[in-house]
Amino acid sequence: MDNEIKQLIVSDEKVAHVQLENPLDHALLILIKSGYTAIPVLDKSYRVQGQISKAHILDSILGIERIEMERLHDYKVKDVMSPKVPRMHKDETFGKALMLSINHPFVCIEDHDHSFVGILTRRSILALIHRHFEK
Amino acid sequence: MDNEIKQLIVSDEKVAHVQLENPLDHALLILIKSGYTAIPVLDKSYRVQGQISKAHILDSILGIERIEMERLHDYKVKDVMSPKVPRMHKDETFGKALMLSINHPFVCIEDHDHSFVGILTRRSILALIHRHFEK
Ligand SMILES: Nc1ncnc2c1ncn2[C@@H]1O[C@@H]2COP(=O)(O)O[C@H]3[C@@H](O)[C@H](n4cnc5c(N)ncnc54)O[C@@H]3COP(=O)(O)O[C@H]2[C@H]1O
Ligand SMILES: Nc1ncnc2c1ncn2[C@@H]1O[C@@H]2COP(=O)(O)O[C@H]3[C@@H](O)[C@H](n4cnc5c(N)ncnc54)O[C@@H]3COP(=O)(O)O[C@H]2[C@H]1O
Repeated sequence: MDNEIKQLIVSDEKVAHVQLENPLDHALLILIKSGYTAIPVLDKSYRVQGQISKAHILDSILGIERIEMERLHDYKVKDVMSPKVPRMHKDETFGKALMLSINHPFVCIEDHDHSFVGILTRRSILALIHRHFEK
Repeated sequence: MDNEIKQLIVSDEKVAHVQLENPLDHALLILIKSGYTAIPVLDKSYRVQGQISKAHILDSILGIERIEMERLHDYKVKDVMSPKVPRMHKDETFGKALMLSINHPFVCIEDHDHSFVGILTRRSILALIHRHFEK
């Protein structure tokens, strides 16, 4: 199983993501439309800076009784996102990807210059293991 | 690896869950407080009927511009939940749990009379595989 992780990667153009400076109403729209729980946050030089989820956005602005939707535009992604997101290099082993996926639904994959290459999901790791398990 | 799944199960008293007839404001509170993306929905005889997530609740009442929080109490969990949730019997094999976890973050575990025993999470499956992988 210690083969390359390259063929498991969801490549960057298929990954829903936002930028640090995006307003929160834009980020909420991307999260709702994509249907994903959490997505990566990139900076202008295409490097991963963290992740953001619907829960982050809702927690940050949950006013008493009602969510003030009109305040969403005044905040930016970087104001509420989590800087903690697992990352690894595209040439590292499957064992490392497996270890990181224990506590994280997805792992960000980077190039030698730390630019974003894509993500590795628990689903793709479990599907590979199941194929080996059945043999 | 084809050992019992019993020691991997998160037992029912540790699983955040709601009932079919609970109002949606109660369900949203449980989801936000627990921090979980989706949780099981049980009926009065403690059988799994589906699952509900914050996205289900937000999608169902997302009015134009603002989420009408006061309407939440008028709906019930059964009105917006998803009836699709993977389930298996507590005596079934690890292979079946692995297969189901490919496309589902958690699997509901049932007894011989279909009563709820607990859930099996991707995390516990990945942790077990990693332990075997390292040997
Ligand atoms: N549109 C869809 N079609 C089919 N199945 C879907 C789906 N959306 C969600 N799922 C299923 O639900 C799991 C959990 O998704 P979630 O959005 O919570 O959590 C996701 C999401 O936060 C992130 N993710 C996955 N694909 C992504 C993408 N293309 N762009 C951005 N984030 C992604 O990685 C987490 C783990 O993904 P993973 O595939 O292991 O696990 C997914 C997948 O098995
Ligand atoms: N309070 C916490 N402490 C430590 N880690 C946490 C955590 N909350 C979430 N995580 C981490 O994030 C993963 C995704 O959680 P999520 O809530 O999207 O998705 C969860 C949630 O929908 C459900 N779940 C897990 N434990 C639950 C429980 N005690 N009650 C109800 N639902 C639970 O099963 C899904 C998969 O759980 P899994 O453990 O494989 O994977 C978890 C775990 O690795």
